[in-house]
Amino acid sequence: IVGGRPGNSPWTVSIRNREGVHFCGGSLVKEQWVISTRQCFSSCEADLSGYAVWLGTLYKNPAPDDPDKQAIPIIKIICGPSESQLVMLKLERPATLNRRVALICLPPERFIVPVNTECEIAGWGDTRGTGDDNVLNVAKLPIMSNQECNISLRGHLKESELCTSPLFVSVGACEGDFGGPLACLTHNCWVLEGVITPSRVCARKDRPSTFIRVSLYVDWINKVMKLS
Amino acid sequence: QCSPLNGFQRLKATQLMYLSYQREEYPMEVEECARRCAISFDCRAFHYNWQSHGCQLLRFTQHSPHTQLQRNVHCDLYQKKGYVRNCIMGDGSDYRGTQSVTEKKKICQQWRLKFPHDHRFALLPQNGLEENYCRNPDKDKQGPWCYTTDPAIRYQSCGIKKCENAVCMTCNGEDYRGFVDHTESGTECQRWDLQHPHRHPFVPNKYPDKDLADNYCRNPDNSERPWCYTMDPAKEREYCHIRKCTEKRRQLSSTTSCFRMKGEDYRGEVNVTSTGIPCQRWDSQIPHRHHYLPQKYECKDLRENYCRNPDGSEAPWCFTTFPNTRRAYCFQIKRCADNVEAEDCYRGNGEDYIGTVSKTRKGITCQRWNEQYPHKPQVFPTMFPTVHLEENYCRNPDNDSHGPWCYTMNHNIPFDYCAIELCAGETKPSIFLNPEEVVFDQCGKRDDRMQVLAPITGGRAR
Repeated sequence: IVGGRPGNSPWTVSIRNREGVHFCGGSLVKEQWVISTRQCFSSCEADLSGYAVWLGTLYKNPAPDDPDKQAIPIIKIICGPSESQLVMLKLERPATLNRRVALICLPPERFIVPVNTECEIAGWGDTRGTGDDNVLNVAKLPIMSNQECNISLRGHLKESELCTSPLFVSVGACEGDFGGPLACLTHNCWVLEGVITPSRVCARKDRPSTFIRVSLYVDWINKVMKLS
Repeated sequence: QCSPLNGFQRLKATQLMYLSYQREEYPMEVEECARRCAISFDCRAFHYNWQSHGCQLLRFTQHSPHTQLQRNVHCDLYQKKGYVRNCIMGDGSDYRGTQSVTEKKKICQQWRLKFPHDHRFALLPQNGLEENYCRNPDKDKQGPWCYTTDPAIRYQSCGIKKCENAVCMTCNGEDYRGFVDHTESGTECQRWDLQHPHRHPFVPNKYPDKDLADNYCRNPDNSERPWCYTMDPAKEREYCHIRKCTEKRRQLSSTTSCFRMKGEDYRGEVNVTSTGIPCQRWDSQIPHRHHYLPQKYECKDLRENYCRNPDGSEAPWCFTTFPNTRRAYCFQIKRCADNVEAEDCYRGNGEDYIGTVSKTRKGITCQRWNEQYPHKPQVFPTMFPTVHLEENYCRNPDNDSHGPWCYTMNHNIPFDYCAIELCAGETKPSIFLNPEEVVFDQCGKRDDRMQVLAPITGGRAR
């Protein structure tokens, strides 16, 4: 995260490859289910044995005896509707919820986040020298309307995306944050409104950031959890 | 430092069935079981039951007559390498395979017969002289041989290849699946499924596509050549000597504008990371020193400073020109579309679709709606009598906003959307807004008192 600061985002998970190296983020939506982005995974039928999610730790490389860390193998990947670029990862066992690990709410179906709602992105990715690369960083970003965003992006925005406003300084997601959450506080609850997707640049102060709009895919998410 | 298991090839979750054979199982550790089998000329294989820790010695292998392999999740079958390998190590005096023709295609004479050629070799359990199989009872340097059934040719070598020559390697040997189990200095390899003498991360279960079988040389980490951990505690790992193939490797279809799977065949010219950092040239060691030299990885196309994936990472990547960022992914390169072509179209959400498309967008065949396998449906014909849940046709009984779907015949994928697209001119309803009525459950709460971590300066403070 560029322009963020060390923080607490108990639903943000780190996705690790077979060597235990972090490569993407994700969000814990049920004890045994994580949402991330398709771009992080080789295939919708990938054999993910050896891959795991790490939860509960604020550090990118926690000590082996870190009592807060939960490392849970991934047993299944399910790809979302093609244009969604979402994936759901089923974990081998349910995560234990505690002060460090929490679920994030799903938004109501087709819900539009009100403009200027204060949201957060979180991840263990590159900070571009703006912070500590070894800890979970969090940054605040306000929601921008799709109409206004589309003008800024010259008509390239899809209805299945949502935007946050550019700030006066560079703030945004970067390498290693992809798949992680855009979480917004609504009615005193943190809601997963967006998923961070790869973009060509990290955090430009003159352009809005775009995310996958989760509310369009809530029916699919619930169906996956019900049928799998 | 030898492990008795090194002399065996393991078949996981497998049991060898033999007609009317019932032998007792004795509780012991797997290595002790291997040791007992190794020293018994009578023993050719053993079962090890991981549930009961039982050891069952066997006098036959999968190549013996009247045997059959069966799946048994509690049991592994270990067979002496000499009986199952089709190549030889050293002079091949431990070869116990079933080849019975010579290198010039002469049929071998039965060892128990003295005709057409008389000989003085006795049939002993230790020399393995059975049937008319090629053997090397006199440690001939040419390897296993036999007397031939041709009266004019007394004996002939069988021409069984040495394991280091039997299977050649292409590129850096990532696909090498041969049977060399010694390093280039002659040190015995450590089994991948053991953690001694060296602890290591390459546990076979974690790398199902790398074939980390027994103690054979492999290249699971995209090193320059196949290698193994050694049985020498003082030497962690060493390369193996394996012949390079002389014929050209079959060129896999590469991509330039997008990447497939992990992008190992991406050959495009994107040369910045997904976050906009220019890539370092592969033939340069500045600012980052590395071992991915283009000349050592000839199949990886490490040209210029283009994003590539020479090490099986998650996507194409490169070393960056920023001294503080060693390497980064090029995730901005799109993945190639991998959906099959749509075969029909639907209107609305496809709730009225009654066509006959019966495969998913990935080309997987749909499960019949009235079947219970591989997935137990929660939607079935009697539940939705008006929706025509016929055969295995794609339908939308639950008015899924993403279109018709079906249960799939792939046991890992419970359901998926179908190879059908929205008909031309059809549009999806736009999203609506009703934030006032939102009610959330217990999720999405956190303790903000523990939000801030103090800047980390050496110690890990709260």
